[in-house]
Amino acid sequence: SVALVRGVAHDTDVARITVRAVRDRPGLAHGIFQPLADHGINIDVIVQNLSEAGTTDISFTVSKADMAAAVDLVRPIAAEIGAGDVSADASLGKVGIVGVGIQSTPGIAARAFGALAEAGINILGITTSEIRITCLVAEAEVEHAARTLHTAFGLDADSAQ
Amino acid sequence: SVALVRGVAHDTDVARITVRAVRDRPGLAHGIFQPLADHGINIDVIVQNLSEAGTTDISFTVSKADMAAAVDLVRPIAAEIGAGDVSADASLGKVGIVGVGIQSTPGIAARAFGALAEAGINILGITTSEIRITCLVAEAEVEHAARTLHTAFGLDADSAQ
Ligand SMILES: C[C@@H](O)[C@H](N)C(=O)O
Ligand SMILES: C[C@@H](O)[C@H](N)C(=O)O
Repeated sequence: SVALVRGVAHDTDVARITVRAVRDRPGLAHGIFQPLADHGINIDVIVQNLSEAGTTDISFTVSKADMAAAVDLVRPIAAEIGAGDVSADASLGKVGIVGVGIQSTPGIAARAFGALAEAGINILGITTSEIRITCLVAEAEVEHAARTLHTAFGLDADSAQ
Repeated sequence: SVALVRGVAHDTDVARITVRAVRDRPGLAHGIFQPLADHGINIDVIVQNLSEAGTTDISFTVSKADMAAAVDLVRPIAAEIGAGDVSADASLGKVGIVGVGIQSTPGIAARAFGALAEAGINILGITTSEIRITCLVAEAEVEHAARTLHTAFGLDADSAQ
């Protein structure tokens, strides 16, 4: 079935925190996220890619208001578990396309990435799910990226938030 | 509102392909995914984390049957765009929890990671969306991981596929 792209979602209240070089052994992701949960920090997107030489980076996004508290919690943990640096960036935003069957239709992601490329917008992070393809972009580009995706998918002015 | 974890989804028909060291400039993600779309390769999860020294790894998952074709398409592209190695791994599976409000409730991800940690299951990749937290684990662990998450979230024997 062809994906029905229903809308473009965007959000500028995004900060990404990255813990570099987390050892790829059971329990370390839990070690990072349990204290954040205990302090009621609301985590949005979590990303871990393939490890290399036994470690991998783990990133997560929070609201800009929570960034400092999250970094203060995670820095000592990273040291404790022998991970690398913790970095934080609030100059980000999220933009993405939303719709049923997005993931199972070849070409949707390529069209979204192509549209952003043509607009000269750099993709700073990617995550997907059955109904969404989400890109992190520079905060200053979020509006431009959202408009670009609207045009690329022939959507009207309304957008899913 | 408290997340309602409705079920545990799992899938062993997963292969992950990783393109290392993709330059972090507009257009390169499109360069990787357009040929895959042109050949009708169905991409499931796409993951890009924070770049380091101007490059970042991009991973994506396909069905095991599509892995070889996807690698054959992506290897020459990676060379063309000056990226690093392309690696592929079919010994993987996906397991995750599904439910409304999962992402917006602190502690759900930590509980999932904690349960897998306690069971000694290593998390090989993470992606999240509003309604899902998905972990890549070794294929041999998928059943064990699914049972572990069922127990951790007090679910009955049914599961969302
Ligand atoms: C890196 C981290 O995810 C680790 N593999 C774990 O299971 O906790
Ligand atoms: C790495 C890749 O995503 C690149 N930043 C792009 O926009 O295509």
